[in-house]
Amino acid sequence: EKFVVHSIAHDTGVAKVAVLGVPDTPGVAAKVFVPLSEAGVGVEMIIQSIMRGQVNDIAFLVRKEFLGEAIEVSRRTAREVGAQGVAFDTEIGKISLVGAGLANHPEAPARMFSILAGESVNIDMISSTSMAITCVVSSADVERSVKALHRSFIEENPL
Amino acid sequence: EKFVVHSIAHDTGVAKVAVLGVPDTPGVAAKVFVPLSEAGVGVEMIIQSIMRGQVNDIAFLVRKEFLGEAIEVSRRTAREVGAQGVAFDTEIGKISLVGAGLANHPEAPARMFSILAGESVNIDMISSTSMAITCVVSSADVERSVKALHRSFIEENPL
Ligand SMILES: C[C@@H](O)[C@H](N)C(=O)O
Ligand SMILES: C[C@@H](O)[C@H](N)C(=O)O
Repeated sequence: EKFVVHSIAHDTGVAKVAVLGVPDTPGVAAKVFVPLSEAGVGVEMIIQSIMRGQVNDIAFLVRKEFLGEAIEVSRRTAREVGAQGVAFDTEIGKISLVGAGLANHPEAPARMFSILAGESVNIDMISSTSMAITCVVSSADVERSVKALHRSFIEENPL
Repeated sequence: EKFVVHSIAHDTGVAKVAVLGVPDTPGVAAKVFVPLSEAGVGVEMIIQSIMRGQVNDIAFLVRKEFLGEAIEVSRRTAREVGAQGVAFDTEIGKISLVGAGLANHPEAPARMFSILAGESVNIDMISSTSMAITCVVSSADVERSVKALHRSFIEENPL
């Protein structure tokens, strides 16, 4: 019997960077990520939601050791494209529900978010695919979040 | 020799829904997705970026056939949590660069976004993992975007 959720993963070796209030026009995402690539800064969990007004925010995670470089490069880009600025946060972690077919199982994100709510954990960023639902939370909340998710999805009530 | 980018995927059978201006406090994401799950509405590409002020937007994709149900459920939730409202769009498609180890290859998103910029395609939403970089664009832009990405990443300059 194939489980939809296989495992819970977590990673506190990441930091968040966000370029805020970028013009929402073609070419801007390229302007953000080309210099990062040229600087050899690996990027994970790129997230851009829908625009607000004519601007958008582009957020991404980097390994903590690349944060300084990522901020420096991003500030230069922000000036060039007329963005509002650059925000960053090192006190974060990412938690992933890992599995398969999650797009056909809405109970997976529903339960994951309910469990985090039950732990009074605020969800900072969310990104999902058919194979993983990833939440960014405060690093202080990672341990108990992972424990609670593991208890429900792996131990007590496998999905 | 293992390629980092294996293929280009696309899907125009999706519609976008966004619950706008939700309070950014624990339990809100659960309030959005539990009713959708109870209504049997599958959700893909959930995206929530960093908050702005004390509010955030939660966007997600559904198969087009579930859009009506998703909007109805989401509007009820929006009222309950004091959100600003619900936006939706059917004239979209998602395009994915599919591969492996993409978090260590920042040239992949840099090139993907540059190619879309070269086609004057505006990128509406972005979500990435180590295995895929997915962009939401207007449905009218999907065909030429996929062609251009395929020409570069698969035919002419495999990564
Ligand atoms: C905001 C940014 O993604 C912009 N829409 C672009 O296409 O590059
Ligand atoms: C916005 C929403 O994700 C909220 N932060 C929550 O934790 O539920």
